[in-house]
Amino acid sequence: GGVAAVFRKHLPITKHPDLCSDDVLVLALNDVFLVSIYLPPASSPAYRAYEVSPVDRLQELAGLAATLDMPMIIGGDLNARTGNLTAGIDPPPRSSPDLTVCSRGRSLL
Amino acid sequence: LPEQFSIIEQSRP
Repeated sequence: GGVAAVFRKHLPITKHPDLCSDDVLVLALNDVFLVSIYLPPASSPAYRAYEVSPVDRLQELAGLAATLDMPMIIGGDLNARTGNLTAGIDPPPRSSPDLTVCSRGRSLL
Repeated sequence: LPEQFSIIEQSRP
């Protein structure tokens, strides 16, 4: 198990091992955080095996990025269904054929 | 992986 990122060699991407944990890979490209993450479904027994919950780590990273005023791009499988809801002020509209919103989706937004 | 790409992993036991 785990997560990975594939990128063009010429990009100045660095890994932040201190911010990484199981299923959370934290990279930086200049002043942007790039996060590759897997969040098992909320009810999954997988959470018992984590030393650091990837949900908690994502929350910490969002706080850190806000404190440092660094944008953060998150990619991965978050098991978060958000339907057509959007987050933030004046976000671009979203049109998804999946209209279901789950609790993880709501908390992610 | 094509030569112009790199991969960074965070593996889990």
